[in-house]
Amino acid sequence: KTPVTMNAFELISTSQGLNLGSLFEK
Amino acid sequence: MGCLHSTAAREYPGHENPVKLASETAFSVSEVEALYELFKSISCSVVDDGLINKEEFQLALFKNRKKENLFANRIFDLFDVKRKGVIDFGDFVRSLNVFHPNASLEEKTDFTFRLYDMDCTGYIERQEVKQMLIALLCESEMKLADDTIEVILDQTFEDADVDGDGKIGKTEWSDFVIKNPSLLKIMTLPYLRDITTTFPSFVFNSEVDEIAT
Repeated sequence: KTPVTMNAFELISTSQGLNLGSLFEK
Repeated sequence: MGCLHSTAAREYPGHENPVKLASETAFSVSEVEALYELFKSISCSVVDDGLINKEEFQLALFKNRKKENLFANRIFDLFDVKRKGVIDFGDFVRSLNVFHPNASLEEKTDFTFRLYDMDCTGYIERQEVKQMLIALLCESEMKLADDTIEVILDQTFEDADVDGDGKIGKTEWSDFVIKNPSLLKIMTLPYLRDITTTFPSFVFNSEVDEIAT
C-alpha cells in the first residue's frame, strides 16, 4: 500500500547522491 | 597571525582569491581557506591537477569511484558552473554556498528546481520525475509495483502541478516547496556553519586575521 504522505520528491530526496554531508566525512 | 592590518589571505595558484570568494558568499575568509583543505583532498584523490573531476566527486561522496549515481551526476553538473567537465575551487565554494545554513530559501529552491529539471527545459516533467524515482528505487534496492509508481506520480503531480499541464513550472515548484519544506532539507549542510572546526588542521596554518577581514 502506498504511504499517503509520500510524494515522489520526498522519496527522491533520500538519495545518497544528494547527501553532500558525506563530502565532509573522512 | 595577530596583525590587525593584515588582510593577506594565502594565495592558491590557479584559484580565485579567498578574500574575493568570501565577499561573494556567506563564508568568512578563514572558512574559504578551510574549504580549500577539503577541495585539495578531493581534487588530488585520483588526478592531482587541482580540479575535481566526476570520478573524484563520486569517490568523495560514496568512498567508491565506480559508483554511478544519477543524482550525484546532477549535483556534479550543477557544480560544474563553467561546463568544463571539472569543478574548480571558485565553482566549489560558490556552489557549496547555496548549502550554507544562512543561504536564502530562494537560492535553495532554485537549486533544487535546476537539479530536478534534468533536461533543462524550464519545467520538471513527469518522465523526469519517473526516471529519478526509478533511480532512487534501484539505489535503495526498493521494489515498487509499476502501478504504485504511477500512483505516486499521479499524487505528486496532483499536488504540485496546479495548472494541470503535466509539468511543474518554477512558480509551481516554489509553492510546492513552501507547502513541503522537508524537500529543502538536503539543501542545508550544518557542517558549513562551523567548517573551521570540521577541518581543525587548517586553523594552525591560517595566515588570515579574521578581525581584519
